[in-house]
Amino acid sequence: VREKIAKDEL
Amino acid sequence: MNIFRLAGDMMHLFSIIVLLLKINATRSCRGVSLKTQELYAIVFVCRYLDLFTSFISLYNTTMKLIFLLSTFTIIYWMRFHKVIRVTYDREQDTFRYQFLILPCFLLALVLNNEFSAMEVLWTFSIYLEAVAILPQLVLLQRTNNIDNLTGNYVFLLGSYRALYILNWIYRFMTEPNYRQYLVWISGIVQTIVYIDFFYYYIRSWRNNEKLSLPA
Repeated sequence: VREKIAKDEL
Repeated sequence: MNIFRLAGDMMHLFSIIVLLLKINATRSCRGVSLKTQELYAIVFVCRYLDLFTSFISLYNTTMKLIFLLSTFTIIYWMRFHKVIRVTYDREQDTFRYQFLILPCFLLALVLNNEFSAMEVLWTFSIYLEAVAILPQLVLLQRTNNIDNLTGNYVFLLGSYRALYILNWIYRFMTEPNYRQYLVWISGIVQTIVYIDFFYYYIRSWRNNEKLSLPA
């Protein structure tokens, strides 16, 4: 299962 | 955006401002590791490729541009500024960072969430950031007189990492399906790297002594 990546972090 | 995340980002921003001010005001980059700055440049370039592909918020874009621009400014000063470059501790800043870059890249090739160029480079930046401070810590250890601003710079950077862990805990508890194991593990490793420094920083502050790290 792929992670839901929070690309909103810096 | 929660308070821990915002505070973490502000610590990161302050750390960079402190470093820019120190170098600019004293015309000296003594005690600053060019290798660490170059590693951060690689980290930011690889991670912020999404500036071209996705827009998250004005805050997000602005911060990314500030981090990129400030890091390249510091590198430019340390390499080319005719007064500042002379003060660079070239002989002391000898950490061989290829031994960090290569393993991080190989790890990103193997351990990632999606085998695509963007995703591998992003993952590489996550791994590399975890160890990017090492040349700076080694240089501090070799510097007899660590000036306050350099010490504060590293302390602020470490605080930023610690606050990000609190941010992850907060988000994990409040957002359904929020998880990012690779980022968490790298972030925890990165924070552990600072623990020794924190110990000596706080001790010197409490005892009112100048900061020095035992070799």
